[in-house]
Amino acid sequence: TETFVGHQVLRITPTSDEELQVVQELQDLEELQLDFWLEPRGPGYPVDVRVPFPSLQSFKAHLEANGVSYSIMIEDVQALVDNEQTELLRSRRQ
Amino acid sequence: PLSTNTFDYATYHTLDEIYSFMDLLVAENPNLVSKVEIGRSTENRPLYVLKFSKGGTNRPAVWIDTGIHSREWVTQASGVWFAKKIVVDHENDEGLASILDQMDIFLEIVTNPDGFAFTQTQNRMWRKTRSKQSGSVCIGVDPNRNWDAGFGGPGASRNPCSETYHGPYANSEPEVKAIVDFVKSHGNIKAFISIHSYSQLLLYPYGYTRTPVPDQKELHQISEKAVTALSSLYGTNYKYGSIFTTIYQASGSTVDWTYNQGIKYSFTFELRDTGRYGFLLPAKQIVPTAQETWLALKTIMLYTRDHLY
Repeated sequence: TETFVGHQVLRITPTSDEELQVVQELQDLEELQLDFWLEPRGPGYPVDVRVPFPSLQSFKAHLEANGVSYSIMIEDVQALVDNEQTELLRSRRQ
Repeated sequence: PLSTNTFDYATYHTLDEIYSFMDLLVAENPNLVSKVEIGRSTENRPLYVLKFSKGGTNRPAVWIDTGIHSREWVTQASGVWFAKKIVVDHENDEGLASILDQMDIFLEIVTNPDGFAFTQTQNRMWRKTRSKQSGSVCIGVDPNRNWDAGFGGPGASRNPCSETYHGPYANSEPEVKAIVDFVKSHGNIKAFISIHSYSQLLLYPYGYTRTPVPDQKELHQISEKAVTALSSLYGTNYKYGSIFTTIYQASGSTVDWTYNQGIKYSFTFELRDTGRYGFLLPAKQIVPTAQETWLALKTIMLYTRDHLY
């Protein structure tokens, strides 16, 4: 089973075409294993991306180096998945 | 549970539990609900559609599907809730009763069962089908890029490892082909609603081109009514518009194909939320999400009933 320990979902809201391009360039880097929950649409629209732990540092550094601000939507994906599983098991027991 | 009255609608369920729910619902309501198998998935799971009908043959119909992207769990859970709602309200809700007096409703709750089973066992974040791609180690096709509408154009990926991979050819996915064949053989579907999550949007064609559909004005008006009804319950804020202008270019999408088949009232929903939990929406939000969405669905179905073509 795939686990998501340390994976974070970041929310990026590009404010310009240049910033949008920075995000779109990252989209093509397969080795980062990025999972776009909300795809890049245009300046002003949020982009949500699940970033695996091994890619997190370099991904954030790249955004910061290009002046692209971001926020953390989900601190640890695995924690939410575990929550969900616990709920599922509890309701099944009931 | 011995009956659909004791079924827990406020939690997520496994594929088997949802299939058992369907059988219970049919057994409890033989004069209203039947189960149709429209095909088999890549891994040979049955593709079940619930039919809600008061009789007649080949009557005008509404199609609703959920779960085409398997990780969007709130959609399958909402589909289960819709099924029960139709049964509970089919006589005492005047609007719904009048819809069923004239039309049938088809509801496919688990449109991508292989992907859904995979999210329950191997990878909660799985979105695509589970078909194998010759020449690639990557698995699966995005079933919302595999339809024969602008297929393979910008707004989908030709890379089998991409989440938006369009597949080797249009309708390559049996989960898509089964719906295509059903829609063509039925021939009298008047509204087609495909339900996704998240980002709280109500979308209509086109996605593959910026060109507005001929019925754009009418679809926009219907969307406004439907979103107003949805928001009236809990104030959930939706945006609406064409796929291309509201989100991005997406080729090979479901409702572009259904619209081009002549099904004028073709819509896609993107349910809760706007970006706190995303695909991991807590189970306690299932019922409120389904309740508010139902108001929008009823608005679209009532409009269709009054504007049959």
